[in-house]
Amino acid sequence: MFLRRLVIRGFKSFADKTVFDFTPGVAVIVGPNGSGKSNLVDAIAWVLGEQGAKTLRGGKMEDVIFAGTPKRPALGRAEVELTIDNSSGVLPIDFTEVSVRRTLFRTGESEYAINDVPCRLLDVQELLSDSGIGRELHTIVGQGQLDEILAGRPEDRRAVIEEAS
Amino acid sequence: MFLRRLVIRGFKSFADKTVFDFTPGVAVIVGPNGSGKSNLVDAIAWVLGEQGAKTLRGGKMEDVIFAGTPKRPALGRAEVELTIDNSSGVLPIDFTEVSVRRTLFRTGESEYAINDVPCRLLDVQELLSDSGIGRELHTIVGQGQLDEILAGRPEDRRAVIEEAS
Amino acid sequence: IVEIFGAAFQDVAREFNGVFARLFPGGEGRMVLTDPDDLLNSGVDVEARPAGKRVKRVSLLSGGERSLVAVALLFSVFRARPSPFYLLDEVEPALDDVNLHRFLEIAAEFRDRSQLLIVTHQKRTMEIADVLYGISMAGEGVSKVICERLETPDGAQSEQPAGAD
Amino acid sequence: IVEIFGAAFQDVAREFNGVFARLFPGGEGRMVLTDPDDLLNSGVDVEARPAGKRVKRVSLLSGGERSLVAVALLFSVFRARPSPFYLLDEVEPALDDVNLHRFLEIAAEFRDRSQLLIVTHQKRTMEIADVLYGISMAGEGVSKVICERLETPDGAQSEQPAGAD
Ligand SMILES: Nc1ncnc2c1ncn2[C@@H]1O[C@H](COP(=O)(O)OP(=O)(O)OP(=O)(O)O)[C@@H](O)[C@H]1O
Ligand SMILES: Nc1ncnc2c1ncn2[C@@H]1O[C@H](COP(=O)(O)OP(=O)(O)OP(=O)(O)O)[C@@H](O)[C@H]1O
Ligand SMILES: [Mg+2]
Ligand SMILES: [Mg+2]
Repeated sequence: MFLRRLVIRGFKSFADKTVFDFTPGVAVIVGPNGSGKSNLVDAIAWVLGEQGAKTLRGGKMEDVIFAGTPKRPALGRAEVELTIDNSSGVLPIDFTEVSVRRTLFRTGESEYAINDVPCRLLDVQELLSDSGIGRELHTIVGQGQLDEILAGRPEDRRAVIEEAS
Repeated sequence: MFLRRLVIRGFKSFADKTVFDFTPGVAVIVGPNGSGKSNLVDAIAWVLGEQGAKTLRGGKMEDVIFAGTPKRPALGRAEVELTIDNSSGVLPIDFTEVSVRRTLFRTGESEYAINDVPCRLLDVQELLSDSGIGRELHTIVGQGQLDEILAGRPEDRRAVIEEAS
Repeated sequence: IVEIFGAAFQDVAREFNGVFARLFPGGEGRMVLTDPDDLLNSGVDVEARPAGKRVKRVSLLSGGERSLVAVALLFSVFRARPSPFYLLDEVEPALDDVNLHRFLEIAAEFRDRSQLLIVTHQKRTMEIADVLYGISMAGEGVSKVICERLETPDGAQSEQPAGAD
Repeated sequence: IVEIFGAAFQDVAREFNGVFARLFPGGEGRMVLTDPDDLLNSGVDVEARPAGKRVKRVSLLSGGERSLVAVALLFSVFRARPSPFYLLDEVEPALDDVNLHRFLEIAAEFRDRSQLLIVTHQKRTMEIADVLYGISMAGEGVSKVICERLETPDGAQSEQPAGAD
């Protein structure tokens, strides 16, 4: 199981539809300060169900929608779709590829879909819960967050091990 | 006014008497992880009156005394002396050079001296207060502390400007 | 539930011994339960003593040493309870050249087990990549991506300008 | 007291305009009072908009952009109300090459006004040094220092092994 493809449109600084094709192994992401690297990390955490606006460095969830620049108007929605290779059958679903999509409209409405079929956040969380993916498990370590695992309390470190098992 | 000389003995990892001769201009301090660079920064903040053990990354103030290594026994005291060039007469004292010394014994006793004359912490603080030196003023920015000036509240940023004026 | 945590803790602690020994050659590190008699509620702590030092308390370690201990803990969890992918956003800026090399050696080993995505500014980290993604903002506040598949051991090289369709 | 703060704020804010314009060419940044009508209690805030972007909120900036804004604020205070010396412990690891260069250009200007001590792992930062202090731990947990006076513009080069007497 691995990440195959990520499509971002209207999420933070990714105003245009942007496609990442991933392969197994080590992928290194580089670029100038403020170019959008951590926004990419946020997009992956978001599509996997991240609910905290503050964890996504915003004030309210709407801050993830492209806010516009002097040359371009703001957009009305943010959409991220992550396709996961499931040929090893780890995800409890009968497909060799599973796509999870999350959309947020400026009106506040939010939509989820698995393989193009609309669903609830709960369905996405259930689908992923046994697969060991997500920020709680420290499989996503955001910028400046590495030290939290040491600075936290012993119960927090226990929680990391519990979630991973 | 500038720092002329720093003598450290028994403070954190500086077990042996160590002398730094400083000159005006830009001094860059380099070295491997864990070699003692931030301990040097702590030594300067400490001799200038830093009272918070936690700011010095310890549990109690005694943690600043050389704790020993597998090859060397712990020491009984930590001592730091900072000599400041005062030829411009900024410090309210009639000397062209002013030395501030701070000593801490494992018994918990602590001694201060200005130009070799024993004094109280209050005397050191009064001597330095109008000169614009110290951590409160952000003239000493410890490792990992840069972001605090942005992350703090607006009142904290005001305090920085107030102290500097 | 208690058995699951107990078994997971044993596995992670065993991995930690191995990973720590590679990141801190000659040092001693281990994971401990804060309350071994109460597996249901016990927290998890970490002891870390770099080579040639006596201090075990994590708060007295240097900035770079702390990053390395945190990485050792994460990598141990990753090895004991593997996840399909990991996403690390600038976790190594505090490391000196020697420690960066040790970190990269272990990070690259994940290549065979999982998918690893690393955001970085360090040139040495780029060298372990199978694929490099360059993100830029071409002046108008919108992120674009360029993907470059690096020379893989079998020599296949390809460059596709991923991104907006 | 109120006049002193008021005047200091004006001076720092004016400096900030200049420093920000050099660190963020084409961007807009300014310092504002949270309550301009109440000079006695008002806090201080910072607005920062990098070139080509619309977002002004500091929390939405990237890691490197935040470091740069914090540095701009500190340097403005230093220029408006100079202190005899400054001590910065690894403040620039999050900066990319272009921003590191801009930071160093302004940092080096302090050479003529104050004494600047910088702890770093960045090779480019070492290049602005008048004097380089290397700290090492030669294996036995005790810090030692070597001082090297770099080639100054008039060519004087000297190497003295400072340290234990
Ligand atoms: N909703 C949004 N709409 C448009 N732009 C946004 C939005 N949210 C954040 N940004 C922009 O994205 C930029 C930050 O991007 P990001 O944090 O990904 O940078 P980065 O590549 O990680 O940089 P660094 O190397 O400094 O960490 C900011 O400049 C911010 O203005
Ligand atoms: N009281 C003490 N006695 C002996 N050693 C100490 C004492 N306090 C701290 N140390 C040691 O000093 C080391 C930390 O040094 P310091 O924080 O100065 O490193 P550094 O050079 O800043 O490294 P980095 O580049 O990682 O930030 C630790 O390894 C710690 O064991
Ligand atoms: Mg970032
Ligand atoms: Mg340090």
